[in-house]
Amino acid sequence: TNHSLTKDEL
Amino acid sequence: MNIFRLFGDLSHLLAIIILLLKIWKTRSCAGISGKSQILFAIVYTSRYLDLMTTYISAYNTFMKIVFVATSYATVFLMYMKFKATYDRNHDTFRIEFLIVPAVILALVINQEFTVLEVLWTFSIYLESVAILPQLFLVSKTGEAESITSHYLFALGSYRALYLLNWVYRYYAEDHYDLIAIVAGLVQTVLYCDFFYLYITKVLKGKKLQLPA
Repeated sequence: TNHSLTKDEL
Repeated sequence: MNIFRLFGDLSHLLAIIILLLKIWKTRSCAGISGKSQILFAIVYTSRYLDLMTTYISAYNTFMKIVFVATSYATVFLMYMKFKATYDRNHDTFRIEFLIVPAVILALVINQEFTVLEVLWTFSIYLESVAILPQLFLVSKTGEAESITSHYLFALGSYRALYLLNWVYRYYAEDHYDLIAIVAGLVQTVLYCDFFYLYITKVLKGKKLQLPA
């Protein structure tokens, strides 16, 4: 799982 | 971007618009917790610091700026422009009881011990409980105007839709973030009682009134 993917959420 | 996330974001945006319109049109912020609005301003400020460091998309940048700007605008309207209408006697929740544990938890449970990462994690934890002063105010006065109920419903739906988004991303993209998921679950659970009252009362045209 890539944590930075969640950062593209708001 | 999947449909759950899009509708989650739109629901969040709708909540903010409803709140600002309510305050602006009625020239009053009665029934709204300034404490919750301060917490939201802190949440967006600490979460969107990455606006300075990372570019993701025009949509992402636009929404982040809107969320930060409107949260400050709301606090300004409540504490400055329409200060006289602010329900300060009922808005007595102590926000340090939410901020301090969120800080400690973010320092202990995070993905990476860096300033930006800890602040991001803090904002996720704080957001999950930021609505408590508002729910406390509603329970203290025993009622909420319909427009305030619509605001709360839109705001609560946003994280519930994000939960569906995370379920979708887990299966479709093999992606999950446990910190966001657990905090999102807590956040949504806090609204459950309100959701029940909203569906059984407000949608049937009645005012949201808590049982005596």
